[in-house]
Amino acid sequence: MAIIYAIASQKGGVGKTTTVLNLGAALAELGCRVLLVDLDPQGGLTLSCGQEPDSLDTTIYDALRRSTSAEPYILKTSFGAGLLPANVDLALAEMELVGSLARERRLAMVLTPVGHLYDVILIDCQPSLGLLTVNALALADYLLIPVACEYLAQKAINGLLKLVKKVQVHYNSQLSIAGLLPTMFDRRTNHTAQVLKELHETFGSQLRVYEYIVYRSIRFAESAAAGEPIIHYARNIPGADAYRELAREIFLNLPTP
Amino acid sequence: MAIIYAIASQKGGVGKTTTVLNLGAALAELGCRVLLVDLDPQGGLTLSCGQEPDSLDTTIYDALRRSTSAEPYILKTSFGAGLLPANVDLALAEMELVGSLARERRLAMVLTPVGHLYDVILIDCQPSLGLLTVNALALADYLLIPVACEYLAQKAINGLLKLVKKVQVHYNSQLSIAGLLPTMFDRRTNHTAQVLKELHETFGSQLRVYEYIVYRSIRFAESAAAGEPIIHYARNIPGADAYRELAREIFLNLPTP
Ligand SMILES: Nc1ncnc2c1ncn2[C@@H]1O[C@H](COP(=O)(O)OP(=O)(O)OP(=O)(O)O)[C@@H](O)[C@H]1O
Ligand SMILES: Nc1ncnc2c1ncn2[C@@H]1O[C@H](COP(=O)(O)OP(=O)(O)OP(=O)(O)O)[C@@H](O)[C@H]1O
Ligand SMILES: [Mg+2]
Ligand SMILES: [Mg+2]
Repeated sequence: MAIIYAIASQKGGVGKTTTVLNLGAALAELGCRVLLVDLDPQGGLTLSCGQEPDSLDTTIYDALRRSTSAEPYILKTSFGAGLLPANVDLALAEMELVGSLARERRLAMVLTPVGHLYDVILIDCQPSLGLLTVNALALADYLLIPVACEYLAQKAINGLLKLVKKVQVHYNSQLSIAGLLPTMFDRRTNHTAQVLKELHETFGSQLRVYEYIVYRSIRFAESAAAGEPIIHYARNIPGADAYRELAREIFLNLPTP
Repeated sequence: MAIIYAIASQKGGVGKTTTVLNLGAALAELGCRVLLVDLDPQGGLTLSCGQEPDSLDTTIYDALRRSTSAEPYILKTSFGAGLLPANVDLALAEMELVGSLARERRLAMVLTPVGHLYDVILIDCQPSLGLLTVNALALADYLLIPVACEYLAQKAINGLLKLVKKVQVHYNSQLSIAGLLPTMFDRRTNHTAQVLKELHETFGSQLRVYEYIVYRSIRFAESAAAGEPIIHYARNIPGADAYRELAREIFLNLPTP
């Protein structure tokens, strides 16, 4: 059964999509069977994999609507991972699910049937603590929280931790927090160093603050435009190392089949 | 009656909150009576004004719940603008409103009664096209779209334009698009220049792409941490000029009382 990570933060633009894409590609490079799940109606992950969301006939929305297995909707990426794509139709799911039964479990109905096909599943959440994100947390084994090393992103962590506690009580007692992944760190600025230091001081005793740091680089935005992961687009930049190292750690800790 | 701007984009981290804060402060500096409305449960605008969202007894959520005037809930900022603050309680509003009557009009019920007290009202939207953002669009005279000069932000524009058309048909035929405000532009990178060029090519014939460009600077994140607008925190950086110039244009075009 695959290990499932939810990559979430209600703060926008902190590197959720970038983390799912690049961690996924680095895991695939190590020989892992990986599924990337786009749970954001923006379809940022789908775009970053070189797909055009608006041209897709079916997406994750169709699986969620029918509460059926994701399998028929999964695409192959250029780097060997599977992709369960999304487009704007997914925005309807949130409104439609709100009044339905077992509304927090829909994603589980879609992903559990394909769990045996993968070693790792990474879920890219939208910048909100709404029903779709709750679905991801209700199902995941781990939550990984990208934190841009800037003030507003740092302040968003407490709100997410409160939601996690609620999810652990009501839906998923197995959910644990893998850690805070520092992103957009810039050696040239004091502010990002200050925020990183505060992350350790404020959260270091209760949560892991990954020692892998994703440095700021315009290559990330370029690689998204190229529809390629950073580990292929700009293999040698420091930011790519963090994703490779994180992938190696996850890979080495996978349960042996 | 105040002119109302909604500042929206479903793409996260493009500078929505930063734009409301700094455009608001620049308008207040010109002598405008300005109200800043935080319509994001993250409370980023509230934080950036130096307030602690979790310590507030009442917020915009209380006005929305009761469909009453915003007036009792408005705080004074250090730079002379009014602030209708938000905190995580606002996330409840979205779930509660979905099933209610006139759910797209709740924000209008809250802000119309204070319209005569201000010249300009700026609404900071959350990174989503859900009900709260629809409330802002249903009420606003103008929509201003901050666009980070990066690929994924550029791709988010069409989705927002589709929603605008629906809102114009069903809720607010007066809504017009003020323009695309380029943010996080970085002279040192080709990618941001390329995206800006494409913004003009793709959207320039139908929309205004503001000539005021907000350059990338870490001072913006620092100023949010200081709870101060950039025009006070780092008066002379290029990024501050764009907000001053945009404010001057809005100010000069206000209807004379
Ligand atoms: N380490 C980095 N350095 C510089 N830019 C980055 C980095 N990581 C991501 N980016 C860029 O920053 C922007 C935001 O990243 P991304 O879209 O992955 O964040 P997100 O949290 O998924 O956003 P959203 O909240 O909209 O879903 C994108 O343009 C992306 O290409
Ligand atoms: N021109 C700029 N240059 C550099 N950093 C900026 C600039 N404008 C904003 N920022 C910083 O980038 C981050 C994102 O900006 P901001 O929070 O205003 O975006 P947003 O669109 O409101 O995000 P969200 O989608 O989460 O509401 C913040 O840390 C902010 O301080
Ligand atoms: Mg994303
Ligand atoms: Mg914001």
